[in-house]
Amino acid sequence: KQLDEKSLKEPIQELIELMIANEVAVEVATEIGERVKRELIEAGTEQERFKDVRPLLREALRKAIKEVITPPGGGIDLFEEIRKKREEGDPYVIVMEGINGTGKTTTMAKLAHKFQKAGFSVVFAASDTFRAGAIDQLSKHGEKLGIKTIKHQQGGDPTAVAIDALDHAYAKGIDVVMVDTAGRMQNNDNLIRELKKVVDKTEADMRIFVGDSLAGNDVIRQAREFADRVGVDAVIMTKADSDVKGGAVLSVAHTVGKPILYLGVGQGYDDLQEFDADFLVDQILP
Amino acid sequence: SLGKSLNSAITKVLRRGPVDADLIRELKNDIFKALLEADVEINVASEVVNRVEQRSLSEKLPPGLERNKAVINIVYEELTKIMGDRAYPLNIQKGKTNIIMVVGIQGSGKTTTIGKLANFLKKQKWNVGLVCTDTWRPGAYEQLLQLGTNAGVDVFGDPKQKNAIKLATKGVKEFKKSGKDVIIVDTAGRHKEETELIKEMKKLDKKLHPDEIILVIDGTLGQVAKKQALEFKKATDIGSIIVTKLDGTAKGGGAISASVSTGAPIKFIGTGEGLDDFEPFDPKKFVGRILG
Ligand SMILES: Nc1nc2c(ncn2[C@@H]2O[C@H](COP(=O)(O)OP(=O)(O)OP(=O)(O)O)[C@@H](O)[C@H]2O)c(=O)[nH]1
Ligand SMILES: Nc1nc2c(ncn2[C@@H]2O[C@H](COP(=O)(O)OP(=O)(O)OP(=O)(O)O)[C@@H](O)[C@H]2O)c(=O)[nH]1
Ligand SMILES: [Mg+2]
Ligand SMILES: [Mg+2]
Repeated sequence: KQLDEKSLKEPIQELIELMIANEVAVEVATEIGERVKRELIEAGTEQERFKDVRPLLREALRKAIKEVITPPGGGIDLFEEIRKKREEGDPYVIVMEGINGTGKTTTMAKLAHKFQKAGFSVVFAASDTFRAGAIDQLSKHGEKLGIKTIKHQQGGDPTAVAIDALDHAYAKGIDVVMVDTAGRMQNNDNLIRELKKVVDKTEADMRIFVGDSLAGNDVIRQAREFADRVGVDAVIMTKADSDVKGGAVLSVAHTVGKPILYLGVGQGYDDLQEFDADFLVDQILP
Repeated sequence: SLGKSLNSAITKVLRRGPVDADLIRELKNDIFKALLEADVEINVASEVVNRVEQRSLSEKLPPGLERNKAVINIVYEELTKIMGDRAYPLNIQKGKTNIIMVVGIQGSGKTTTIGKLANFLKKQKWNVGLVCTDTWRPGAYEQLLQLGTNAGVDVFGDPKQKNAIKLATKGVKEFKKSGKDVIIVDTAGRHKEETELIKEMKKLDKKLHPDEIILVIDGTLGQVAKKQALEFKKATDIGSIIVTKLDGTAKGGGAISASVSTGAPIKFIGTGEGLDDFEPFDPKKFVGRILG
């Protein structure tokens, strides 16, 4: 007989709650669950009488989740993008963005380490000119990695630092300019405007939203605002080494529709892991 | 906002006439969804709505629109009940050297919060000293030094020393000598999977015998808050919680879940990056934030 609202309502609700328990934002779990239910009904899907609808529903949901976290154009090949820019004689500009404490500075250092291993040259822009110890923190990473950090006075203009680093890259033929920015709440209009200025004036090639895998429903509000008001080209979710199922990754992917570049899996320079979509689906809906 | 969705849920259900079990169940599901959206842990949320359902069915509710208010009040009461109904002070006493140890997950806001707490206590005439024992994060000492200096308190640290325990004992010793009556010890961020770091935290606890261990929790923390907090509680006797980043849009349900499950009361909240963005916890105000 055909699947209908009555036969699917409770089973889909169970799966939505399972996704929520596995850290997916309520809005995202509900949207994906309701959409799958609707599609099964509209497709006139049939099933033997008295057969349990749950396995079929689960499989359809897993497929839907996989689609959300697999971007339509395929991923981004960062190394290829950097090479293309180098051929045009321009440095590749990356700006890290996100709310306070998600791991932007540490992630930037990890990425820089990857670029160096691939043979690219990097310069850091210490555009977090606000937070106590921010310039120190980035400079110390720079020293450890052998990367120059362009910095101004604390309290200086973040955009000026980024432009200074860009000039330095042109002068010295540096392949990648990496701009570290201060954490900011997405509902702080002044700080969002400040970040937009950095992105616009440097004509950033890659705006990376850095999100915390431990975050709950707020992560979609963060991702949405940064994507709408500043722009996001790709995502890195950090702290995936902590005991998380990874629902937050799905929430962000669903909200911004951009590729998940990497997962941060620790505090060391090598702790950046390629994102595995199948693994995440198994975590969220085993 | 949660408040809007909660209010409309209650209005829609109760406008439909006499209260019956089906209506209350529908309301219960809407409240459950609203609490989950506020990041309240799923089991904590279902306990709360079960009690709301029970009370709404067994208590004599007033007629008409007053019924709305009565149910909202029950939700409000059940939430404040799990938050603790009053503000608890820090476990520090004048006339002795008090040691406060601050722990929490990476990036939750420990170092920034310590600056704020130092500023708060100094204004209350405590003689405060800060000790940096974070040997992992580049620039950790410089960060605490700047915050402490802004708050007008002394800061002890030694970026060359890689042993957190040695830093803690040396810092406490020096500050005891110089007559501090509150010493706040900053620690490196850690989560429960990092067994070596959890071990280090236990060792610090044993060495310092803190009068209070504060768990700093990021206001954006989601469903994992409860199990993370329980692990911290298992390792060290968490006395209280400070919730940060509530100037953003997070509702703080994770912190509530952490407090409920560990029994550690929330004592302060962080509402920004500045030294004064710091308030003693007010359970009624917090529930008001969750309910919009
Ligand atoms: N376990 C773990 N810790 C991480 C990871 N990424 C970052 N961290 C830690 O999280 C903390 C915060 O990292 P930062 O790089 O300072 O974060 P941020 O976003 O730059 O912070 P603000 O600039 O203050 O907004 C540090 O202790 C990092 O070591 C990760 O993937 N796993
Ligand atoms: N907006 C806002 N930002 C906050 C608040 N509390 C802390 N922060 C910011 O959050 C970020 C992380 O704060 P830290 O104090 O470095 O966090 P931490 O727990 O010491 O980090 P680790 O030592 O790396 O584990 C910084 O950018 C702080 O300024 C708050 O209440 N509101
Ligand atoms: Mg930073
Ligand atoms: Mg710190």
